[in-house]
Amino acid sequence: MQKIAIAVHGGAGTILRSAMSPEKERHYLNALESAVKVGHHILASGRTALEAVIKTVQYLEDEPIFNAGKGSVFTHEGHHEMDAAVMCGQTLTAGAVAGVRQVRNPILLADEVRMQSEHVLLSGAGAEEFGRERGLIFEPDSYFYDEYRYQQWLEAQRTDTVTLDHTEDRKFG
Amino acid sequence: TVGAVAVDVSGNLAAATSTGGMTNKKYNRIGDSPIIGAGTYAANHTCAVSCTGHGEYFMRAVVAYDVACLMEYKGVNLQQACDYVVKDKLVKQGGEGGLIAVDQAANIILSFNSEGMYRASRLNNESIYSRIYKD
Repeated sequence: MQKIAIAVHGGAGTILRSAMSPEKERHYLNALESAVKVGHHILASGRTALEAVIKTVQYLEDEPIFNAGKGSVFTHEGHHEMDAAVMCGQTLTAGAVAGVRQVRNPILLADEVRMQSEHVLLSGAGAEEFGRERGLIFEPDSYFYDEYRYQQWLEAQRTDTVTLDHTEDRKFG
Repeated sequence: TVGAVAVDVSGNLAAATSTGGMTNKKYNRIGDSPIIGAGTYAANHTCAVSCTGHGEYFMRAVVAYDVACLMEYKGVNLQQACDYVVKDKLVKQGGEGGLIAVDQAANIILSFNSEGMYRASRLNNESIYSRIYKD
């Protein structure tokens, strides 16, 4: 009998143990486990891997502790630019978006590109226009504001560096 | 960056990745996440892969497709393919990060060369595995 399986990630990097309290660690693990439950429930119901990964990533995008969707970091200009992609192994169809702003769930926009366009990757204002035509939900900048991300950005601006998420002691100038 | 990979009851694979990029990035920089084959890839009979880390390295190494190619062309299993790409090839090039992958037989690989990777998985009705740091 075919087994079902799902795996998720919420980013990688130099995650400092010294900056991780037990409560914070439990919070991250709870969020990851909840995401797995979303996808596993879909798979256990006999639905597709494609639906499982989209709904799981959508869940993670709505979780502000991860750098995606609502939890996206600040750009140099103080905006939030998001990228997303999805690919179906059965059909080899793929959709992706890059540098989109104010889209609540970029993964849903990527899937719209996959399903409803003849293209694979749309970017910037054009991708946003496509998203509006497809009726996706857009949010004001305030939806993406997070005080911790803002402080990260101020520090990066002060030191003129570009930083990976979860990598607090290494910077790329 | 967040991502998910899965195999369903019909043996079909899928991968998805989403990211908010890098703090303080300029010039509309784009990383590997939306690049099919670099940060995200799903094949028909080999594997589905979602990556996270320093995107420029993942793009140059075409990481996600590389894992699938190693399986398809060289016949290695998912574990061997992921270990080679993440812990050998990427490390030699200075790329930090990791990936999650699953194959048609529902083997799950959570591989990274950094201090940690926020990760979790579940196979069938087994209990959920979740970790941040290396085991």
